[in-house]
Amino acid sequence: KITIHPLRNYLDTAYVGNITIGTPPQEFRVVFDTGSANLWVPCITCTSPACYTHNTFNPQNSSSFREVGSPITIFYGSGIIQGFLGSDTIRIGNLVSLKQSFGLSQEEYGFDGAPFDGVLGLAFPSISTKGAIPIFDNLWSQGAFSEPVFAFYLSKYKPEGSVVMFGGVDHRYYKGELNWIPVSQPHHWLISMNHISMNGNIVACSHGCQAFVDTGTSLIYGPTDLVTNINKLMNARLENSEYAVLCDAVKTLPPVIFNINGIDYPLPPQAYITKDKNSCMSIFQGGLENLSPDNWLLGDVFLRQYFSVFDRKNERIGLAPA
Amino acid sequence: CVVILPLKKMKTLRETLREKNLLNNFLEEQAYRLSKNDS
Repeated sequence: KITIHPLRNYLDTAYVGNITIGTPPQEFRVVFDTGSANLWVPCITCTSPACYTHNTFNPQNSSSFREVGSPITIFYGSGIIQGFLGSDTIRIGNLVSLKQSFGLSQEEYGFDGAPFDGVLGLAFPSISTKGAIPIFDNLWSQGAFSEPVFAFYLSKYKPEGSVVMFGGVDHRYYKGELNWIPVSQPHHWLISMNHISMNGNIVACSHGCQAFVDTGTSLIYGPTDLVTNINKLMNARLENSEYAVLCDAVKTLPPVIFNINGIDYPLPPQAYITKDKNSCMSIFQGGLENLSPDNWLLGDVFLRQYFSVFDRKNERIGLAPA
Repeated sequence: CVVILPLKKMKTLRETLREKNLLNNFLEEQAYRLSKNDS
């Protein structure tokens, strides 16, 4: 069974949390990824270089482990994992998912140096590997939530302070009202976007487009020609495969405004320009046309500005200023 | 009954590669690998 998640690009993955698997618990650092639906961690038998620098799961040390056995292959934008399915008790904070199926990778390509051991997918079950019920669905069916929602607050300034919450929304993490946007199809967390503008001019997505709301990547991706246009409008120049801007431009550039469901979501230059030592880079990245000419990907840069709620029951996403 | 789990912001692989001046090589290699995958 092959599952493809072309969007997930671990190069820019930044926010990780801890989960435990098995009895007694073995701890892993995972990405809570709304762009995919599978949970996997490296297996102790994995011999790929990436597995030597990450925590690996030892099934023999867990009394609650059951081998499902089905082989899995998951393709990501910049890597592949291959392995088999198992089942065990998985803990996320106080949540306990019993008989939770998950992937154990035996081979990993392209994950060397990634700041996480595995991925915990939070997309819809329709894009999960056959036979592997996503952890959110398993917890939901086990009655773990009063409301089948999860939400992200991504801190702007500190490495700590970011949270993912399950089963409801803590209103202290956002200002004003949540604006609800229906998902375009119940497979990915994909929403319709009306347009993208700067200085009152539409600069991309002029006839509407689709946007993945993806916690598994940190930047904003779009079709190369449109992204190049946005980068040119901010006088960015290509330097070593990245668009560099003058750091002083942060004071003068306008916000980039994403209009979603008729509501403007401004992204200020302080958010879309990142400073790294003495250079400043635009976070707008091209290359998404391989997937579809009309798709954008809103990653952590966007989600740091906007608290996000993912409502599985009503198949909608809520956004409000963080 | 909201369960809140802390997340930590890690240095991304892009930032690490950029620091070591290896980003360009990585992106070129990745583009080559992806073009092979596409075909």
